[in-house]
Order: sequence, then structure tokens, then C-alpha cells
Amino acid sequence: SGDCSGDTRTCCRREFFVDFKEIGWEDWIIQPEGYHMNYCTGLCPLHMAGSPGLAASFHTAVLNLIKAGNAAAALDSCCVPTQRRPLSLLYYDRDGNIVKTDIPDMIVDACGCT
Amino acid sequence: TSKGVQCPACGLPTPAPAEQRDALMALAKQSILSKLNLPDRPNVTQPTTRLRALLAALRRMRVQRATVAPGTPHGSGTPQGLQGYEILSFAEPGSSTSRRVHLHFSFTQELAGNTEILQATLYLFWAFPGPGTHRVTVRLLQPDPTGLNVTVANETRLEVQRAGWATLDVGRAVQKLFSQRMQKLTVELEVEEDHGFPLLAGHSDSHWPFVAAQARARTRRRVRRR
Repeated sequence: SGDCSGDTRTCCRREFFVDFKEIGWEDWIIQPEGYHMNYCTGLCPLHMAGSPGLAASFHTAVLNLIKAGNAAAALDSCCVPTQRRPLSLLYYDRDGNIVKTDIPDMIVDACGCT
Repeated sequence: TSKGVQCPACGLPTPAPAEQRDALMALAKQSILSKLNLPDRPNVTQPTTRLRALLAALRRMRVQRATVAPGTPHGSGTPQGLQGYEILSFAEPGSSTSRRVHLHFSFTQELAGNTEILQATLYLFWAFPGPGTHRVTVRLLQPDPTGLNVTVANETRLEVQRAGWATLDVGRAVQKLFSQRMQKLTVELEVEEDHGFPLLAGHSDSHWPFVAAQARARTRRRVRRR
């Protein structure tokens, strides 16, 4: 699935940026300047279920629409991150040391239906 | 979600934009602090005074990496999925005489408990020691569990012939420190002759001693085995 636009109702990725300066964290986080806390939101129609990351494909959607046998499966389908990457942080810890770390799976790059 | 329950990302009504924004901000803060094992945001008192030291340290480490392993990509070498850390701990000066200097390095308790050290290097800058060879003894001191006595974990004799950066592998000492959930490493430097100390001349920020350590988060399996 793609990025959310104004009127998107199906599963999509919504971009959300947390500016460290805005929340008063720029004094202890050296880099980066903010956190791209993107998230997944939207409906997962039956024909999009079971194809995370591939739901945007027309052929996959049609195939799933034909294969979908029971309506109950739609209740369990969820719009979730299908591709994530780490957040690299350079910061001062409580002892004034400088720490660089990569926190895994913090940034959502793509969403899809389970 | 459990069977039959609608997915929260799909079904819940969208809150008001301001309310949603506040919730996301709070979630972002909580998420970052939790992943860094911090109970609260650190209170940094004088970060800018260390900026020059930081830049010099990073520059120095880049040179060291290029010399030791040309072409090797940067990074902590941690397996995928495990959180890796690179830590720069700058020295806090302790007691000193004309022949002896103590330097203290502190590591945060949260990091000491949840990570294992892969390697650690002590960087010292010798400033214009003058003509001839200067012998310096570097001792790594560790306090016992009571904190009353210290033991010498390692002793190395260095011969300083010229000004510049010198490095010393302190990996095992810092590993031991972390395995005992201790926070402080003390380095004692001692010169043989009373000709003035070659370290920290001029108290230059950019030549401040530091320890560069690489660490990674402990795996769950290892925690269980311990």
C-alpha cells in the first residue's frame, strides 16, 4: 500500500515527524534533528488480506478476491508495517558520555494488510 | 489482535487532530526512551563544552579505522536485529600529583546491565613531552564490590617519544566492569621522572582523553542462561 493522502480510507502509511527541538530534546540528542514516526492506518478490505506489501498489486488483489472464501477472515486482517528500518541516534547519556546507536525497526517504510 | 477483534489500525474512530498529535508525540518519546533503557530524558548540563572534544574524537577514530582496516565499512558489527552501541566516554579528572594522574570514566547503569562490550579503546593525547623518551605507566583500576579498595586490572608501560595520540586496548577491563554491573573505570597514569606531565597540557578540550567502546544489546537467550 502507498502513502496516505487526504481521502485515503484503505491501509496506507501516514507520515509523522517529531521535531526534537519542538519537544525540547535537542539538548541531549545530537543527531538526527527529529524522528520520522510514520505509522500504518486504514481499512483492510477482504481482497487485500494476506498479501502484506503486495496489496497494491492489481493482480494479487484480484486473485485474493477470488480466493477469499469466508468473510470472517476480514475481521482479523490488520494494516501493519511491512518494511521498517532502524533509527540512528547520537546522544548524551546520563553521565555525559556520547552514545551512537541504531534502534532497530523504528521507522516504518511501508504498510500492508496481514 | 485476537480472533474476532477488529484491528485497532482499521476500526477505531479517528481522534481530533490535536489530541492525536499529542498522543503520537507522547508515544514517540516513550518509545525512544524505552529502547534506550532510559527511565527519563538525561539532563545534560554542559554539552557544548565537549563539542570540540567530540569532533576531535570522531576524527581520530575515523583515522584509526582507516589505518587498521582500510575499506572496512563503519558500524558496530552487530548481528542484524540486535541493537548496537558506540560509546564515547570522556575522562573526568581525579586526584593528581606531579607524577601521577587519575582519570575517571563513567558508564550509565542501564547500559552496563543490558549490553555486552565487544571492544574498547583508550585514547590519550601526549602534548609536547620534550626531548628524549618519557616512560608512562598506565594502570586500569577497578573498585571491589564494597567500593573501598581498588585493584589493578591491567598495567602497561608506554614509551612516549613524540606528541600525538596514543591508543590502548582496554576491552577486557571494560568487559569485566560491565559483567559486574559496575559503572566506573579509573585509569592511573604515572611518569617516572618529575619533569612535568605530558598529558593534558593546556587542558585543551579537543585533546581530552576518552574511551571509545563498541557494545551490543544482550540477547534474551544469554540472559536466560546467566
